[in-house]
Amino acid sequence: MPVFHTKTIESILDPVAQQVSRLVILHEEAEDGNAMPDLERPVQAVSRAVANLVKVGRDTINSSDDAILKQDMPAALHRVEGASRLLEDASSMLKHDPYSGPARKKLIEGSRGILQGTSALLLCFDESEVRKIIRECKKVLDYLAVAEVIETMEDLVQFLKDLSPCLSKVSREVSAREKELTHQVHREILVRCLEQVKTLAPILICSMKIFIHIISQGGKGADEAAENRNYLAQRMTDEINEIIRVLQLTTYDEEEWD
Amino acid sequence: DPPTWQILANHSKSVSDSIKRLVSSIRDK
Repeated sequence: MPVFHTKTIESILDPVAQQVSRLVILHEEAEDGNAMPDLERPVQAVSRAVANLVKVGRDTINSSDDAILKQDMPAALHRVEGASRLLEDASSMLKHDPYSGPARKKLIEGSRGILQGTSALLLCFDESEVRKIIRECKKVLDYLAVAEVIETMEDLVQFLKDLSPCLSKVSREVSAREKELTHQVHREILVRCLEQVKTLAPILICSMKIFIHIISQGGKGADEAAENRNYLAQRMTDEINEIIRVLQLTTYDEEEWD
Repeated sequence: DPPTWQILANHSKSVSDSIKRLVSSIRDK
């Protein structure tokens, strides 16, 4: 089970997670009484980097119209800032006493906090981006819902003009998202569902054309044609709903993360 | 929103790199 949700997040945080693990080991090894070096400069570098990240985070919150992001991201920023202060405290304590046990604990707590806070921040923004994809998916669902009221060729042409760009956008964005995910099974589901949607779309349009033709000729078989059209619309709806469901899944194993 | 994502990712990477340097500093000394 992958620990990080997407490849981008993994590439940023996995090296840090490994370093924090090493720090914990170093701390345990140092229980025999080795003096900690002066960490003022590297800790100041962390503080500067954190300050820049927090500023960018605040700008993101202010410029976003996503209410959930506006609600969740401040906590992540707060976590990172608090962790940075722990590192500064640890550095200051170690300057006075290089053997200080509490200072070493703060060092580890601070490093972990940076990792967790940064992860929370990136996940928060990532979820916001996923919500945008889902909004586009829901537009397709809205169009599919009106398929059954299309009864003229003019309406069908307009339906197609409206649906096509929407469907293209969903296809592009879901495909890009699938490549980013670290969870293999979720990726496979998205690929499969997207293929189904692409296969069903032209068949649905065809079935709508057949229905319109039959009712315009006043011929028999309108009910069957309508049933066929509705079946195909429902199939596409189910696939889009499955895409929405999988997009909202997280992949990380909470125990492994802890 | 690729531009915003890129900025966030870059700054997160800077934080990650600074933590890595901190830990390396402890280990090396």
